[in-house]
Amino acid sequence: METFSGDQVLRIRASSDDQIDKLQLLETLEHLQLDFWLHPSNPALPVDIRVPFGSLQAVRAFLGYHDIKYSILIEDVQGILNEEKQEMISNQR
Amino acid sequence: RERSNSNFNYGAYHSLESIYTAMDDLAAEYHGLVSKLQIGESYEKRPLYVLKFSTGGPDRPAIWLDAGIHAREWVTQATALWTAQKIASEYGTDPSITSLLDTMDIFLLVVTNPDGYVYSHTKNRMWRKTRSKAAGSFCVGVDPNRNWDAGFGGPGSSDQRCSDSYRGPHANSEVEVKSIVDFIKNHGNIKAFLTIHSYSQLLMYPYGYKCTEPADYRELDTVGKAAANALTSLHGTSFKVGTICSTIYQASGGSIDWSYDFGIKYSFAFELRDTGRYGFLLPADQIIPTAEETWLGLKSIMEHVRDHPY
Repeated sequence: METFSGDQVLRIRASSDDQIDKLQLLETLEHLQLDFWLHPSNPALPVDIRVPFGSLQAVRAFLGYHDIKYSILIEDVQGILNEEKQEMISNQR
Repeated sequence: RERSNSNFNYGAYHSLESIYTAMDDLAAEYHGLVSKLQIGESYEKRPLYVLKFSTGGPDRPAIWLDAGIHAREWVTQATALWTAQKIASEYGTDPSITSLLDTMDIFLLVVTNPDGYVYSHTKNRMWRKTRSKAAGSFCVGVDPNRNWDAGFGGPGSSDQRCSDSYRGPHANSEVEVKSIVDFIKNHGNIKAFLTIHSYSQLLMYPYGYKCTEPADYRELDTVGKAAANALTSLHGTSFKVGTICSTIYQASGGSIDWSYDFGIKYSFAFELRDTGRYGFLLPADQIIPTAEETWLGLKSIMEHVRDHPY
């Protein structure tokens, strides 16, 4: 069972088409293993990405370098999955 | 096996087996109204079951509903099952459902991507694709909502096998997609195609593979906005309405683009609620509120379809 300890979901607010282009570039960097929940398309819409723990530093550095604003939507994905699992066990009982 | 849905907990997430058993129970309990059809099998040979709601009669127009094409969006499969129970149990008492089923059939595919659903329960909660394998590649699966024959291979889909939006080697390469396409083509009288996803509260109509408005833009927009208002009226959940391209992003090879271009005018995709924080990891205590509000939106569209034959 794959775990997602330390993975975070970032909500990114691009402010220009140029920043959207940067995020589209990020999407092509397969070694980061990013899971785009909302893909970059235009600055009016947010971009949500699940970032594996191991890629967090690189992604935050990328966003910081390009001055792209973001907030943390989910602090620890595994934490939510653990709650969900507990809920399912209790439902089965 | 207990043949009753009265003890089934609709407010919980269930395994595939449990969902399939609940579908059997529903068909048994409402046997004059509900039947279970197999329209194909998945890549890993799991059956693809559709619930058919019909009061009888040949060659009737019908509404197609599917849920959970992206495996990890569990609230969609749960919502579909709740909806099935709602339709079955209120036929004969609710005037809207009664009149709808006296006019049309409804086909409901509760678990569109069963392999992915099982995989998301047992191996990887974040799994969204099918589980098909390709020779020479380490990466498994295709995004089944980039695999339809609608601008296939265009923007907003990936040709990289490891990508979560990998489109597949060709349109309809995924047996889960082809099974639906074949069923709808063979039926020949489907008047609405409604697909249920979850994330970010949207109600969308074509197009996604191109950023132009469909020929029926005005009507679809009006119908969509009325459905979103009905949905919002229950718990205040706000939905944004528009074309796929204008509300979310350009994405090629999607199901409602195919159904619309195939001639099914009323083609809509729902993206159900997520509270803005959990995405498709929606807490189970929100399944029933989500299903209840979604039902109002679905009903609004289905009533329009019933009253506007074409």
